[in-house]
Amino acid sequence: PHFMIELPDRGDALCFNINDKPGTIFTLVRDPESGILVNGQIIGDKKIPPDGKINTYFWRFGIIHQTLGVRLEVSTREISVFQDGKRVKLLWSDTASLKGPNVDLLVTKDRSLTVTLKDSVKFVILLHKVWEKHPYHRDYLGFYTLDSHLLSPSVHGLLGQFYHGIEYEVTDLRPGEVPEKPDATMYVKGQELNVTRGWQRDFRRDVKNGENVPCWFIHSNGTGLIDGDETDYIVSGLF
Amino acid sequence: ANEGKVEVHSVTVDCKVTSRFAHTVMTSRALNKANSSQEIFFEVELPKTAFITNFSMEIEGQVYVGEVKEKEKAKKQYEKAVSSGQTAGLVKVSGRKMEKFSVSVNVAAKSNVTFVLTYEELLQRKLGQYEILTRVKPKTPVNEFQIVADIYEPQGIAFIDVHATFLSNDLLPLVEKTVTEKKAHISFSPTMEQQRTCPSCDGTLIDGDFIIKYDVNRAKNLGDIQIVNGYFVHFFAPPDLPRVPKNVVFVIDRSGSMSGKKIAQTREALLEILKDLHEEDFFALIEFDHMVSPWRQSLSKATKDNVAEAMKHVHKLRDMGATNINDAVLRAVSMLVKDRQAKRLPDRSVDMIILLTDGMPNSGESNLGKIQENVQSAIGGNMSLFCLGFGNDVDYSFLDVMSKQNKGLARRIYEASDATMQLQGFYEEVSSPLLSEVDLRYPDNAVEFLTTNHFSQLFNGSEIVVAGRLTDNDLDNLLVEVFGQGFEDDFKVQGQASASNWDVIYPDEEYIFGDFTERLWAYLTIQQLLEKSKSGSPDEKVNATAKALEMSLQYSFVTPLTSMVVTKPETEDGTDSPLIADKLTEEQRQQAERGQAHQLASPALYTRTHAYQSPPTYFVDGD
Repeated sequence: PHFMIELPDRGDALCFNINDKPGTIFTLVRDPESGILVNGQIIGDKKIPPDGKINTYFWRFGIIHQTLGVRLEVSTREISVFQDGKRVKLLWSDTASLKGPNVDLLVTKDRSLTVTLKDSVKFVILLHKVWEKHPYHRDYLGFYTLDSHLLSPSVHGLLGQFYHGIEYEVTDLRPGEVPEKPDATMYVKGQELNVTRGWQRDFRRDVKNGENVPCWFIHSNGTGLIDGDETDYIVSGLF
Repeated sequence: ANEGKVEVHSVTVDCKVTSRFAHTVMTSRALNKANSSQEIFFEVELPKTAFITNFSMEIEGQVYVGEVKEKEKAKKQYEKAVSSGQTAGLVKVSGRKMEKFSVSVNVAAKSNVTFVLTYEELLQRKLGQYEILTRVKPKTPVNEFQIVADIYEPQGIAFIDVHATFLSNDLLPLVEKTVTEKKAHISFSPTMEQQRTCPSCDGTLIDGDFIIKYDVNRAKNLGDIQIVNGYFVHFFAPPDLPRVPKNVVFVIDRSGSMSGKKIAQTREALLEILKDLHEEDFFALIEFDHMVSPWRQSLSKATKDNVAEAMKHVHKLRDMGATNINDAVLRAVSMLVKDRQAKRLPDRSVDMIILLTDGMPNSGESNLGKIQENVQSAIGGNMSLFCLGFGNDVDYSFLDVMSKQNKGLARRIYEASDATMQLQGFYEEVSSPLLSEVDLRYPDNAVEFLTTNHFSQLFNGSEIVVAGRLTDNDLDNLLVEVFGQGFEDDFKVQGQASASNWDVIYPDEEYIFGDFTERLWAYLTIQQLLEKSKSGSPDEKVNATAKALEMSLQYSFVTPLTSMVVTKPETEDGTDSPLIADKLTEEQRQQAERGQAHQLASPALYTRTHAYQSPPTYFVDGD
């Protein structure tokens, strides 16, 4: 999956990929103070493509808001909401909305799920439907944080650690391997990284084609940009 | 470049066709053997029906990749470079079927350069076959020369023929052809020695056209529907349909400009065409200059006697006078209308007018827009108008638009020794309607962004293609209906199409098919939008142009609305010399042939812009 940190104040964005074995579960957001946790599990393609590159994607997210007592499990197949010991199941094939005292859900048929957790966070999960008989690819999900300003300063996770901004400098722009993707040096978190100008796609407005967002790409699973390395974010269960 | 100082290491043409959609990659690698830098040229010819989708150059380990941009913006952006003559990319007309793409780059001493050009096209079925045409002119023998074509046709391959204009008896056995039920592999890879004109000569035998012709097994009734990756394509050309009789009026320009060869060739072609008329057809001849002279006042049945009489008349065809297209075509329309009203023509028959002209109207109504308006209003959607534009003086776009406004099509006839054959060939294509008013229908709730699904006629030897996007990716069965008017009965079929499992059809292949159905759909949609941008209402024209541009950019097609821009390496004086490749329209091709060189120009790095929205977003998604 590709991660994108958009920084509108700077008119810039940072991006990196995280890949691991299919089945791995990563923590995307963890805020111990508000009791919010977002974990995601990745899957791979149906078989190894001719180029031998194994792509992984998120296919299942587990979301908990302990204080509000809400638990959500969103997969490419269905959406389940657990609250007060009750389970509500929603299908991607229906357009539906669910308004509760603590949580609002809006499903746009076969496309997106918008979740608003009261006084804490708003995010949208996109469903990428792939042709069922595609020999390699399968359905997958995207996770977009829309509003996170109410989360505590201790929020962390692969996405969460960036919710309160990030300081960095980019200098020494130089030709890269391809002319449109120059390399540069990034100073971030006390380290000096070789980064590459590139693009990754934001699928919110156009779920099929996406829109290219220029960004500084941090190589090797975001090493140097993320705290620790990607294995520090691996957990054993979805909740 | 500088013969002897450049060594061409390889020239390869790799063509993959999947369900008529051809993807061709031409690669050429050369070495500058000289002790100083020199300009190396890469010139290739591609079919004019193809869209370039990619071009790249690798020089001294650096890859320069082309980018498709909006043509007008690119032009404005690089006006300065254009005006100072720093342009490099050039697209030229090359014969009737091809256009030439050429670039040149400065390559350092002892360095390599690799050029890669990719283009795509939907092969059109004409006279019962598809044709893949590759033109090769490597100029000198090449270490590695290879043409490879892989054709995947799930409907099954009915026949496949390969020939080349340069194939001698020695080279012929080198063409390898492996054909199985649904797949064909063709390769031609002569060694350097085999390429030479004689054992110690530097000349090469390889110079000309390499042509692959094939047809697929025609699917009965409903046709063939392929569903891949959320898109579908429907090929419709059922076998064994009886032809529908036609009522055809030939409107022949005999004005002064037709004098000499043109009038002689027209005479010759008409004599052959008349011979080919079926006895159940009706026909008429109307000659015109500034006067309109019908052979007879109404259409005649194509009996042997009538045809013989008409041929006698055609022998007397002579050039004279000015050109009054308006009155001539209107006369043809009124003749067909009157004969219909008088019930002199069979109920189930198709009415068509074939106009042959070589010049601009200069007698009677000469305002082109007004003529189009008059003709469209007189025809009222009740007959088809086919136009043949003979030579370079005719305004082809005028004829093209007028035909399309009236359910027909236009064709250019090139002034050459084979003009008679060209005229006959066109007639042969349109002379056998099998069905009229063909409608291909799909459930509204299952498909979207459908390409044109209504066709005035289906001609023998051609094929109707409709593509669209499925709204449901998991759809297993697509309900399809086809309606049309046949000779004796209405044609009506209904059925269900399902997604095929390509792993089963081609078990030994890696997943090579990718998004070809989507690209086929995009190619077809863009072609149709470009047509609409010429002949629709003002609003339609604007919308069609905007949509065609958007899709050309999205799918990276070099169409008449976009340009492929490559930034070349800096030259020794430190200036960037960008290059640009455009797509010519038929009008531009004609202009170019008239001697107005069509030079296209320039540009540099392009920065994509993205509208950032506040507040910030943090996301994770698929690569």
